[in-house]
Amino acid sequence: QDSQLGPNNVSMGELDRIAQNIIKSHLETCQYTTEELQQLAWQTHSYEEVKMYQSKPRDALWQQCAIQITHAIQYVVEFAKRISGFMELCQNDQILLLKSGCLEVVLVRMCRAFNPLNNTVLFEGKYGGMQMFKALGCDDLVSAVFDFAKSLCSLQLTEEEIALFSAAVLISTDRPWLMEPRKVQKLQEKIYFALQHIMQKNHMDEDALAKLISRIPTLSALCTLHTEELQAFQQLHPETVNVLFPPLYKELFNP
Amino acid sequence: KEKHKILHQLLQNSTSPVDL
Repeated sequence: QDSQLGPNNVSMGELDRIAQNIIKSHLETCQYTTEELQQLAWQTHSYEEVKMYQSKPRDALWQQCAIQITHAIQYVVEFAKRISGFMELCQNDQILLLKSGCLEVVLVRMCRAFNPLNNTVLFEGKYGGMQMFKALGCDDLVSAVFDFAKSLCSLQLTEEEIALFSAAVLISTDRPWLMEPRKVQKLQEKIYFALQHIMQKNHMDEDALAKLISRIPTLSALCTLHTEELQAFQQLHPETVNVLFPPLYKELFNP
Repeated sequence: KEKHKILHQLLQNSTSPVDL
């Protein structure tokens, strides 16, 4: 395989090594295994539990969500660290890529914990629908996140593809202020070739990769919307954000 | 570095899946 050349003269052996490393990193750093998610898939929050979430004060539910997001982000940081080549980037670029991409990866990973058959997502141990997040007061964001998860699920990605797509989203030259964009670009290109290779193997649909890549602008729009909603919330509840939100969440998202 | 103290720390820490 090492003598067989793939795109851009990268050997097929190297593409395979990159793919295997990223898939392993993904599987080691997912909060739930595929089997665990399958077992939980039909365990939904009861009517009373949903009512309880709905009747929470707005700031309490925001805090709960911030805690869950922060927890998920810690796993994404660990995923990034295990990707060969990531820790070889300069520290500035490691931080920049994570700061700008971690929430996007959390949203990609969320499709694993989304049941498209009843439009529910895993939250605090059980599945629940959009109405569970009503008290957040940002229906547009919640509904956009659910729409995104449903649309990503419709592509029926394998764990391998989710892993490589997550890495491609994270290691992106589109982020401003990179100090070594060439180095990031080289890594990104290899990840894309590996993703392309796997998708061609797994999908009959020739446009599957194009369809997947076309979801990236939505991811970025969701993160912008999240920042805007956070700013609006912070204006109304500055104390909640300053005192009760996880420090990592504030470090990543505070204006 | 100061601005991203926690992220910086997380990047420096050596962790295993068990720690997660």
